[in-house]
Amino acid sequence: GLEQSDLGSYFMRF
Amino acid sequence: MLELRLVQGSILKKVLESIKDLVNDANFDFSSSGLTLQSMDSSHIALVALLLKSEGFEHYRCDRNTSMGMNLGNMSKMLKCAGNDDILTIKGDDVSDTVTFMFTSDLVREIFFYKIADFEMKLMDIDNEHLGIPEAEYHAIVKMPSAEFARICKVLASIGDTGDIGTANIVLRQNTTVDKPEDATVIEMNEPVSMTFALRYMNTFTKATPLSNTVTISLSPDLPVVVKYKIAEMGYVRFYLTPKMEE
Repeated sequence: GLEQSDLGSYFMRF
Repeated sequence: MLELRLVQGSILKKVLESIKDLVNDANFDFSSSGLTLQSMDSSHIALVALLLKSEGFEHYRCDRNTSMGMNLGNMSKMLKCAGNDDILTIKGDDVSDTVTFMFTSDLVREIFFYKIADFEMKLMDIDNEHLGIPEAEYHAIVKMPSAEFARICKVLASIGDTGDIGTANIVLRQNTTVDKPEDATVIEMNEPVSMTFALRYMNTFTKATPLSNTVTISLSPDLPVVVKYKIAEMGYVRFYLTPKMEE
């Protein structure tokens, strides 16, 4: 199935 | 000392309506350059970023950078007390844990009904995680009428994503032969791109439609989609959403 990743895997957290 | 006056107070009302279903509590960050907000939804797959530049305010005073945590549902309730033509003033200070919203009706047009209303709202401590969002090159950027985008999202969501009742296929072509520039659909494509997104979130983003006649959708296969509503003369509301991908 299709899954959605956390935004943190695309953008840097700070 | 913080004091901001927005002649078109309805702009902030519309901003609140566009983000309150996505985010419950958020920090409003005030600096001399303007008001910003960045917050993820509780599942951390969607993010809203707001900018209202200081130049867009009739009066803007922010002596030092301040962050105010607000419950957006409560803020929306208070802003609903303002008439659509009211002038909105936001006041805060360093010592109290409240923010004041003041609504004044237009003195020129409503001289016999001059009204001042003020609402004090409690602030809250919010542990807000910030994300660094770099400028990116997108494979495709679509600029189109915001109402049309909202209609497409609504129709697709009503048909559903299970395939139970059938399938829907909508093709949007570039169309620049229009009377008004805001009615145009402009597709800038550097490379073909095919992505899948949760319509439920897209539909939530379209709550920002009253803020702008047009919407810009930026797509790249390795990045969250950006759905941007420009707020004339002031800034923008941007929504980011991670794509659905095969695991």
